Amino acid sequence: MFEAKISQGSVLKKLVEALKELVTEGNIDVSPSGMSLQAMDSSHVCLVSLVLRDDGFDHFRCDRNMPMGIHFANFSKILKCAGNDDAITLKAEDNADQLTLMFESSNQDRISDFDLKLMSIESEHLGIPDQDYSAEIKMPASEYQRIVRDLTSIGDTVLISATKEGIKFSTSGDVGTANVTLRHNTTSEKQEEHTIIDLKEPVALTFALRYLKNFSNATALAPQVKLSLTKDLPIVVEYQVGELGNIRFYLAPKIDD
Amino acid sequence: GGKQRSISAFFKQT
Repeated sequence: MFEAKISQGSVLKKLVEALKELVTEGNIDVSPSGMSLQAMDSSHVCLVSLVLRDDGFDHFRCDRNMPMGIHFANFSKILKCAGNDDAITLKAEDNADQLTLMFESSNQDRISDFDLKLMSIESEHLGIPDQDYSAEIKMPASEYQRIVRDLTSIGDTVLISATKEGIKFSTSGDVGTANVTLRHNTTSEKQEEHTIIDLKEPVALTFALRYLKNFSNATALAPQVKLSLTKDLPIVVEYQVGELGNIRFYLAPKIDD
Repeated sequence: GGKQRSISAFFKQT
């Protein structure tokens, strides 16, 4: 059987809110080492990879590896019934066709349970190699959200260029043009306000803004976001989910015709 | 503008 308890249930709520616009359905794979998900959006342009480690949960037990086919809009409907301060326990029997979610209020005076129907989903699994990137940029998640939101109102695609001057986001459209440059900045006493640019070589890539904006639905999960760029490869937009794991979004670059 | 390739073109199936 599978059983996982997370006392900070709001994390699970935020994770599903981060995913549900991008991914309709997917297999959450459970194993003794934790929970993971790999899923593409419907146009197969981007990939989301979620890893939640067993030791990040308050309790975790999984006797047998199994995929749990989840419809994320339905998962979200049930998680919306959990209070923000509730503890959430997930339970499933081996080869079950449903996932039980139990919500406990923080003073344990209210307990509710819901069953989510599971689906059988055929999915391909992609091997994502660990690699060095030409540029890695850490910035406040709220800053990333602001940039992609602002630029989406101006254009459809963004040129992201990382140089020793900083990281520049450029777009253009019917309205005109826009450029936002962030410089390396570690002056704040608060680490989450730092912008850290780790540049091995200059790189410039073009991406569809609507996906980058969609990734910012994960903003509530982490104070910082990390962007990783290498020529001709997908950008990685990564949010650390506390001690629990991380969520990474991969988006293929636009290539000139 | 520009072409948009499928994300799966960048990674190997396992």
